[in-house]
Amino acid sequence: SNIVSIGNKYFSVGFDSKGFLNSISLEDGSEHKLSQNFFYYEGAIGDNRVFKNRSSGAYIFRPNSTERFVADHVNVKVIKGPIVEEVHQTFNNWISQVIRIYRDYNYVEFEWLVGPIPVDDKIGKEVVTRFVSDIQNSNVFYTDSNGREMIKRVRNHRDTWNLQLQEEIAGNYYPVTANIAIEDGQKRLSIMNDRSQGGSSLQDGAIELMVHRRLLHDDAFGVDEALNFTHPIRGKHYLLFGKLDGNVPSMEARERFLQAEKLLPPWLFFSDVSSYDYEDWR
Amino acid sequence: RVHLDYFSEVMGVLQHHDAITGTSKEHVTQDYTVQIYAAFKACSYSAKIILNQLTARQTNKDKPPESEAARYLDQATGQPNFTFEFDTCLLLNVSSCEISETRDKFMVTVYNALAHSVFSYVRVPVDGKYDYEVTDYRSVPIPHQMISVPPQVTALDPAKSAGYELVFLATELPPIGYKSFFIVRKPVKALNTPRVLVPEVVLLPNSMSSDEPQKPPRN
Repeated sequence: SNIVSIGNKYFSVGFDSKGFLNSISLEDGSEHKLSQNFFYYEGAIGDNRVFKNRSSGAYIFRPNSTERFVADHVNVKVIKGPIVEEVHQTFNNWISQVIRIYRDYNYVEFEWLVGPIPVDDKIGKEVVTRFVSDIQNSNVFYTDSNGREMIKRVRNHRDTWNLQLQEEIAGNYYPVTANIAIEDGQKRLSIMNDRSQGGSSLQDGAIELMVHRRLLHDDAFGVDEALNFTHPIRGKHYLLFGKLDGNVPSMEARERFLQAEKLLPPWLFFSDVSSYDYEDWR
Repeated sequence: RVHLDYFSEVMGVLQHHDAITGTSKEHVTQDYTVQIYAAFKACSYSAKIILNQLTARQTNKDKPPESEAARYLDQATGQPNFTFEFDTCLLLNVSSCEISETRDKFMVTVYNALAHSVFSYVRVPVDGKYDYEVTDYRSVPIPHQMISVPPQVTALDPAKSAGYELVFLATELPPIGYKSFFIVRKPVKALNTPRVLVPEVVLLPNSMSSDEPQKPPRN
């Protein structure tokens, strides 16, 4: 059928016939919509003399349009084993990803590889990964405060003044140093990252994080140089999805533990013991 | 202390907001990388000393730790110049490690910096032309899985990337402590033990005595 799924005792995720993630099934048997894809924004270009002519650059995220798709289908390789199950996705020749579920972890790991971002068309690009679920979060999402408490964000809103957003995408972006989450009273989706990124929820059920940028114009805020990064970037996102039904530990507690484990991961040390038997070495 | 101070100073430099957010010029970012690399290598020397002393304490609690590990190992192997080296692999993020890809036998020591017990899946770059046996510090076989690395990742460092990773579960890593795993590579089909799952057992470090918590709560 060309439709595959990977999972463990806690949940499984399914992929559609085009290779995109499209569902998650929990251990109680419930199935929920959950998709993921990469997009990019094209950076605005201007002479920086007035606000409306500001270029997207090192300090400024200023897309000139809505997002662009990077692929309409994904090449997929599926690997299943007793310890880990993986789906290797190739979106195009500069974006690929491994979606991974370990036997004993209750989260999904996304290891993405993006770049070098092509600029042959002379257009700067800012690449985002976007997760879309069936959660009705009513414009509300949460981002962490430098790894500490989660702060409530409301789309197109500020608490202390009446907001008229001139830039509805960038104006709703917030810093995400550890975690971004949405919930609707029944379910909660959170994405944890391995480095600081910008993120938002631009529509109900969706979370997006910017993973890489390559821009060709300076934004006149002091760097005096375009943010023209030529290298590929590899990183990880951790997805937790669950019901808010009073289970212990709660979703927030699971996120908190996972945050500590991912931001202070075990250190690996390697020793060459070629010349010794194990017992002697020990 | 000199190395630790140097590392601290570099970490101070890298608190600059351009270093944190990636808004610096590319050659500045590369200089940040050079600085943190130099500091990391210098400090890894100190880390080796610390780990040597930790190992010595675990080896024999009654004797002074400073030279006990080296002395014990010398007696065991009969080789007076035994060196006790721990190395970090700074290219693990592109699935590359010189020791694990090229040595017939190597040890992976997993250090848990958290104040509570954790379990963690370990991924080690290996050469796909071989099969591997993984045992813990009591010679108990550990179930493992070989898995291919995507070609886009191996292309990042084609001179070094192995193309495969060995995955196994490190259980019950003690708080602010470590466990070591012994890995031997063998020609395919030469393994005596089939790759089957064995029952999980909770293994306590030798240094734990009976009046200490026997089984930290799992997260």
